[in-house]
Amino acid sequence: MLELRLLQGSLLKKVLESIKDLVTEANFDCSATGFSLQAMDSSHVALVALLLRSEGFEHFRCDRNISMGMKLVNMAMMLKCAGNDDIITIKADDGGDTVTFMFESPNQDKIADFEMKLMNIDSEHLGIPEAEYQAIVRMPSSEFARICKDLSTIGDTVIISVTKEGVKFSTKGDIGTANIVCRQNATVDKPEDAIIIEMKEPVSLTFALRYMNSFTKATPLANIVTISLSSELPVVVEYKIAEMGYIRFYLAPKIEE
Amino acid sequence: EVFQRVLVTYFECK
Repeated sequence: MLELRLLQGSLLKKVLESIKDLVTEANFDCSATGFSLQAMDSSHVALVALLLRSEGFEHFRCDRNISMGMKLVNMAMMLKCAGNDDIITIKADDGGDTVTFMFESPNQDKIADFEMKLMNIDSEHLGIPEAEYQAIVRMPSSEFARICKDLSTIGDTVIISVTKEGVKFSTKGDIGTANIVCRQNATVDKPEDAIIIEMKEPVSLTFALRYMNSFTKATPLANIVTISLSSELPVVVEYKIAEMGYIRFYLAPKIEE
Repeated sequence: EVFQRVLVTYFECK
Protein backbone atom coordinates (compact mmCIF):
# COMPACT_ATOMS: atom_id res chain seq x y z
CA MET A 1 0.00 0.00 0.00
CA LEU A 2 1.29 3.39 -1.00
CA GLU A 3 -0.28 6.69 0.01
CA LEU A 4 1.53 9.99 -0.39
CA ARG A 5 -0.26 13.23 0.45
CA LEU A 6 1.36 16.39 -0.81
CA LEU A 7 -0.15 19.64 0.48
CA GLN A 8 1.58 21.73 -2.16
CA GLY A 9 0.27 19.78 -5.14
CA SER A 10 1.54 22.43 -7.56
CA LEU A 11 5.07 21.15 -6.93
CA LEU A 12 4.23 17.83 -8.56
CA LYS A 13 2.53 19.59 -11.47
CA LYS A 14 5.66 21.71 -12.01
CA VAL A 15 7.95 18.67 -11.77
CA LEU A 16 6.03 16.89 -14.53
CA GLU A 17 5.96 19.97 -16.74
CA SER A 18 9.74 20.21 -16.40
CA ILE A 19 10.55 16.63 -17.42
CA LYS A 20 7.77 15.41 -19.70
CA ASP A 21 9.42 16.65 -22.89
CA LEU A 22 12.85 15.28 -21.99
CA VAL A 23 11.77 11.80 -20.92
CA THR A 24 8.82 9.91 -22.39
CA GLU A 25 8.41 7.19 -19.77
CA ALA A 26 10.01 6.47 -16.42
CA ASN A 27 9.83 4.39 -13.26
CA PHE A 28 8.87 6.35 -10.16
CA ASP A 29 10.44 4.64 -7.16
CA CYS A 30 8.96 4.89 -3.73
CA SER A 31 10.76 3.89 -0.53
CA ALA A 32 11.08 5.13 3.05
CA THR A 33 13.45 7.82 1.70
CA GLY A 34 10.83 9.34 -0.55
CA PHE A 35 9.46 9.51 -4.04
CA SER A 36 12.19 9.47 -6.68
CA LEU A 37 12.90 9.01 -10.33
CA GLN A 38 15.93 8.53 -12.51
CA ALA A 39 15.52 8.50 -16.27
CA MET A 40 17.46 9.22 -19.42
CA ASP A 41 16.33 10.87 -22.61
CA SER A 42 15.96 8.66 -25.67
CA SER A 43 19.51 9.33 -26.89
CA HIS A 44 21.02 8.58 -23.44
CA VAL A 45 23.07 11.78 -23.27
CA ALA A 46 20.85 13.53 -20.70
CA LEU A 47 19.49 12.25 -17.41
CA VAL A 48 17.03 13.56 -14.88
CA ALA A 49 17.18 12.62 -11.20
CA LEU A 50 14.31 13.67 -8.96
CA LEU A 51 13.94 13.28 -5.21
CA LEU A 52 10.96 14.33 -3.12
CA ARG A 53 11.85 13.34 0.44
CA SER A 54 9.26 11.56 2.56
CA GLU A 55 9.46 14.31 5.25
CA GLY A 56 8.13 16.81 2.71
CA PHE A 57 4.81 14.96 2.43
CA GLU A 58 2.03 15.63 4.91
CA HIS A 59 1.33 11.89 4.95
CA PHE A 60 3.77 9.31 3.63
CA ARG A 61 2.91 5.64 3.72
CA CYS A 62 5.00 3.22 1.70
CA ASP A 63 4.75 -0.31 3.11
CA ARG A 64 7.28 -1.76 0.71
CA ASN A 65 9.59 -0.40 -1.97
CA ILE A 66 7.63 0.00 -5.15
CA SER A 67 8.52 1.03 -8.68
CA MET A 68 5.76 2.43 -10.85
CA GLY A 69 6.27 2.79 -14.59
CA MET A 70 4.43 5.76 -16.03
CA LYS A 71 4.15 7.50 -19.37
CA LEU A 72 5.02 11.05 -18.42
CA VAL A 73 2.81 12.86 -20.94
CA ASN A 74 -0.16 10.90 -19.58
CA MET A 75 0.78 11.65 -15.98
CA ALA A 76 1.23 15.33 -16.85
CA MET A 77 -2.18 15.36 -18.53
CA MET A 78 -3.80 14.00 -15.39
CA LEU A 79 -1.96 16.40 -13.10
CA LYS A 80 -3.03 19.31 -15.30
CA CYS A 81 -6.55 18.53 -14.06
CA ALA A 82 -5.48 19.42 -10.51
CA GLY A 83 -5.86 23.03 -9.43
CA ASN A 84 -2.71 24.90 -8.45
CA ASP A 85 -3.85 25.08 -4.82
CA ASP A 86 -5.03 21.49 -4.68
CA ILE A 87 -3.68 18.87 -2.33
CA ILE A 88 -2.52 15.85 -4.35
CA THR A 89 -2.50 12.30 -2.99
CA ILE A 90 -0.81 9.47 -4.91
CA LYS A 91 -2.26 6.04 -4.10
CA ALA A 92 -1.35 2.55 -5.28
CA ASP A 93 -1.81 -1.01 -4.07
CA ASP A 94 1.14 -3.40 -3.84
CA GLY A 95 1.27 -5.43 -7.02
CA GLY A 96 -1.49 -3.40 -8.64
CA ASP A 97 -1.31 -2.15 -12.21
CA THR A 98 -2.79 1.31 -11.64
CA VAL A 99 -1.99 4.47 -9.71
CA THR A 100 -4.59 6.93 -8.47
CA PHE A 101 -4.09 10.65 -8.22
CA MET A 102 -6.55 12.29 -5.85
CA PHE A 103 -7.02 16.06 -5.99
CA GLU A 104 -8.63 17.92 -3.07
CA SER A 105 -9.49 21.59 -3.32
CA PRO A 106 -8.15 23.67 -0.39
CA ASN A 107 -11.59 24.01 1.24
CA GLN A 108 -12.41 20.33 0.60
CA ASP A 109 -15.48 21.14 -1.51
CA LYS A 110 -14.20 19.25 -4.54
CA ILE A 111 -12.49 15.88 -4.54
CA ALA A 112 -11.46 14.19 -7.77
CA ASP A 113 -9.67 10.94 -8.43
CA PHE A 114 -7.93 10.00 -11.63
CA GLU A 115 -6.75 6.44 -12.12
CA MET A 116 -3.91 5.79 -14.54
CA LYS A 117 -2.61 2.52 -15.93
CA LEU A 118 0.95 1.64 -15.01
CA MET A 119 3.40 0.13 -17.47
CA ASN A 120 6.43 -2.12 -17.28
CA ILE A 121 9.54 -0.18 -18.16
CA ASP A 122 12.98 -1.66 -18.51
CA SER A 123 15.33 1.14 -17.66
CA GLU A 124 19.01 1.39 -16.95
CA HIS A 125 19.75 2.84 -13.53
CA LEU A 126 23.07 4.64 -13.30
CA GLY A 127 25.14 4.97 -10.15
CA ILE A 128 26.13 8.62 -9.95
CA PRO A 129 28.92 9.18 -7.46
CA GLU A 130 29.30 12.42 -5.54
CA ALA A 131 32.02 14.29 -7.42
CA GLU A 132 34.28 17.24 -6.71
CA TYR A 133 33.57 19.78 -9.42
CA GLN A 134 36.13 22.24 -10.79
CA ALA A 135 33.57 25.03 -10.78
CA ILE A 136 30.13 25.55 -9.27
CA VAL A 137 27.98 28.47 -10.39
CA ARG A 138 24.88 29.53 -8.45
CA MET A 139 22.70 32.05 -10.20
CA PRO A 140 19.06 33.14 -10.49
CA SER A 141 17.22 30.40 -12.37
CA SER A 142 15.33 32.98 -14.45
CA GLU A 143 18.63 34.54 -15.57
CA PHE A 144 19.99 31.16 -16.66
CA ALA A 145 16.76 30.43 -18.55
CA ARG A 146 16.96 33.81 -20.30
CA ILE A 147 20.59 33.20 -21.32
CA CYS A 148 19.83 29.74 -22.76
CA LYS A 149 16.80 31.07 -24.65
CA ASP A 150 18.69 34.07 -26.04
CA LEU A 151 21.71 32.03 -27.13
CA SER A 152 19.57 29.39 -28.84
CA THR A 153 18.33 32.07 -31.25
CA ILE A 154 21.94 32.37 -32.48
CA GLY A 155 23.45 28.88 -32.21
CA ASP A 156 22.90 25.24 -31.30
CA THR A 157 25.60 24.82 -28.68
CA VAL A 158 26.77 26.81 -25.68
CA ILE A 159 30.31 26.98 -24.38
CA ILE A 160 30.23 27.56 -20.62
CA SER A 161 33.58 28.86 -19.38
CA VAL A 162 34.38 29.66 -15.79
CA THR A 163 37.43 31.79 -15.03
CA LYS A 164 38.30 34.18 -12.25
CA GLU A 165 36.57 36.87 -14.33
CA GLY A 166 33.22 35.11 -14.02
CA VAL A 167 31.12 32.68 -16.03
CA LYS A 168 30.86 33.14 -19.79
CA PHE A 169 28.15 31.64 -21.99
CA SER A 170 29.09 31.72 -25.69
CA THR A 171 27.58 30.51 -28.91
CA LYS A 172 28.02 30.91 -32.63
CA GLY A 173 25.76 30.35 -35.58
CA ASP A 174 25.24 31.28 -39.21
CA ILE A 175 24.29 34.87 -38.41
CA GLY A 176 27.05 35.59 -35.90
CA THR A 177 28.26 35.01 -32.37
CA ALA A 178 27.15 35.86 -28.84
CA ASN A 179 28.94 36.06 -25.50
CA ILE A 180 27.26 36.69 -22.16
CA VAL A 181 29.49 37.16 -19.14
CA CYS A 182 28.11 37.05 -15.60
CA ARG A 183 30.37 38.24 -12.83
CA GLN A 184 30.19 37.14 -9.23
CA ASN A 185 27.72 39.41 -7.49
CA ALA A 186 27.25 38.29 -3.91
CA THR A 187 26.36 41.68 -2.42
CA VAL A 188 22.83 42.03 -3.76
CA ASP A 189 19.83 42.89 -1.58
CA LYS A 190 18.11 39.57 -2.12
CA PRO A 191 20.16 36.34 -1.81
CA GLU A 192 18.21 34.77 -4.70
CA ASP A 193 19.57 37.49 -7.03
CA ALA A 194 23.21 36.65 -6.27
CA ILE A 195 25.63 35.05 -8.67
CA ILE A 196 28.15 33.02 -6.72
CA ILE A 197 31.05 31.27 -8.42
CA GLU A 198 33.16 28.71 -6.60
CA MET A 199 36.11 27.93 -8.83
CA LYS A 200 38.88 25.47 -8.03
CA GLU A 201 40.28 25.64 -11.56
CA PRO A 202 39.12 27.26 -14.78
CA VAL A 203 36.87 25.03 -16.87
CA SER A 204 35.31 25.29 -20.31
CA LEU A 205 32.77 22.83 -21.71
CA THR A 206 30.41 22.73 -24.68
CA PHE A 207 26.77 21.59 -24.47
CA ALA A 208 23.77 21.27 -26.74
CA LEU A 209 21.45 24.23 -26.11
CA ARG A 210 18.40 22.13 -26.95
CA TYR A 211 18.91 20.15 -23.73
CA MET A 212 19.82 23.20 -21.63
CA ASN A 213 16.59 24.86 -22.74
CA SER A 214 14.67 21.74 -21.81
CA PHE A 215 16.22 21.76 -18.30
CA THR A 216 15.14 25.37 -17.78
CA LYS A 217 11.52 24.20 -17.79
CA ALA A 218 12.22 23.49 -14.10
CA THR A 219 12.69 27.25 -13.48
CA PRO A 220 9.28 27.62 -11.72
CA LEU A 221 10.47 25.13 -9.08
CA ALA A 222 13.34 27.21 -7.72
CA ASN A 223 14.67 30.76 -7.71
CA ILE A 224 18.25 29.54 -7.84
CA VAL A 225 19.96 27.10 -10.20
CA THR A 226 23.30 25.46 -9.49
CA ILE A 227 25.52 24.49 -12.41
CA SER A 228 28.42 22.15 -11.56
CA LEU A 229 31.18 21.72 -14.13
CA SER A 230 34.26 19.54 -14.49
CA SER A 231 36.29 18.66 -17.55
CA GLU A 232 35.27 15.34 -19.03
CA LEU A 233 32.22 15.02 -16.77
CA PRO A 234 28.54 15.62 -17.51
CA VAL A 235 27.36 19.00 -16.24
CA VAL A 236 24.85 18.96 -13.38
CA VAL A 237 22.08 21.54 -13.49
CA GLU A 238 20.27 21.44 -10.16
CA TYR A 239 17.04 23.03 -9.00
CA LYS A 240 16.35 22.59 -5.29
CA ILE A 241 12.71 21.94 -4.50
CA ALA A 242 11.85 23.90 -1.35
CA GLU A 243 12.47 21.73 1.73
CA MET A 244 11.60 18.58 -0.22
CA GLY A 245 14.51 17.60 -2.40
CA TYR A 246 15.77 18.38 -5.84
CA ILE A 247 15.58 17.89 -9.55
CA ARG A 248 18.98 17.41 -11.18
CA PHE A 249 19.72 17.24 -14.86
CA TYR A 250 22.94 15.69 -16.17
CA LEU A 251 24.17 16.35 -19.68
CA ALA A 252 27.17 14.87 -21.47
CA PRO A 253 29.48 17.52 -22.91
CA LYS A 254 30.19 17.79 -26.61
CA ILE A 255 33.71 16.68 -27.37
CA GLU A 256 35.90 17.45 -30.35
CA GLU A 257 37.88 14.49 -31.65
CA GLU B 1 34.16 16.20 -35.44
CA VAL B 2 32.05 17.06 -32.40
CA PHE B 3 30.14 14.30 -30.68
CA GLN B 4 28.50 13.44 -27.39
CA ARG B 5 29.23 10.28 -25.46
CA VAL B 6 26.31 8.50 -23.86
CA LEU B 7 26.08 8.80 -20.08
CA VAL B 8 27.03 5.18 -19.42
CA THR B 9 30.58 6.11 -20.45
CA TYR B 10 30.70 8.39 -17.40
CA PHE B 11 28.52 6.58 -14.88
CA GLU B 12 28.27 2.87 -14.17
CA CYS B 13 25.07 0.93 -14.61
CA LYS B 14 23.67 -0.19 -11.26
